[in-house]
Amino acid sequence: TSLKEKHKILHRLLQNSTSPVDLA
Amino acid sequence: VHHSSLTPEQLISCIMHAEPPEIYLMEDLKRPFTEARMMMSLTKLANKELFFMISWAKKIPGFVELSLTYQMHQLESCWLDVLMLGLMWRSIDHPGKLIFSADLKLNREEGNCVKGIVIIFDKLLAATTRFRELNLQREEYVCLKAMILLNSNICSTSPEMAEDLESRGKLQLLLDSVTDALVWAISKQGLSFQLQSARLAHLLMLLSDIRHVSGKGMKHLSDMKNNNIVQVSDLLLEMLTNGS
Repeated sequence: TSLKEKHKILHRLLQNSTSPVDLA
Repeated sequence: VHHSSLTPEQLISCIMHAEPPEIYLMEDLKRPFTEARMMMSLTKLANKELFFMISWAKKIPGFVELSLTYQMHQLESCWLDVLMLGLMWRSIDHPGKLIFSADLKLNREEGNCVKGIVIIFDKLLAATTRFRELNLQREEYVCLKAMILLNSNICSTSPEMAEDLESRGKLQLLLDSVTDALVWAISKQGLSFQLQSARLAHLLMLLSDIRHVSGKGMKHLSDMKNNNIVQVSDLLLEMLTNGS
């Protein structure tokens, strides 16, 4: 959990099937 | 098609398709340059590129099959190396210039306005010159960039990652596949076997120079942020904090 907390944005961008660029 | 069944040629084709598009700062960096303005432009570009980089990584065959922990660790360990190699590739045909984006092209003297950045510019220019001397090919470039991503954290001591033997094994296989692809790209160039080996060594040795400059860059950006010279956006801040 701490790792995910530390990497909130990166975690979300990797996990989401939407392109990170579209989420930006 | 699973990545393990791809030929080196097919793998390179996939990695080529993953390449991010050309990026633009989309605003004029007003002259005369000031430390704050230049740092703001450079960090703004870096933040834009990070989103494209995460998108790129997800398209590297096999990357999303690694555990999320591995994916995060790989990216946070290598992001500035990847940005710097991209910068060198864009600058390869422009001796003496660093092409940060199509609309932000700087020479070393223009770095004088930012304390401590000229030494980093010089190292970036020197590595770019070396790639120019080697006549780096696009296929080799995309392989080297993927290798940076896959190799960046291979010696991690994190217990959480050491226990994830499945991802560790997958990562090693992926790295082997990309290495094979690089060897294949070099072998197409009609060089003697001896010269092929020498070229492979020269290209790979440059990765350690890039690692060295990216370490300097991380330190520089951290100092700039800590001294409130530049504000760092959320994603960049997260990568800077966790990657250093």
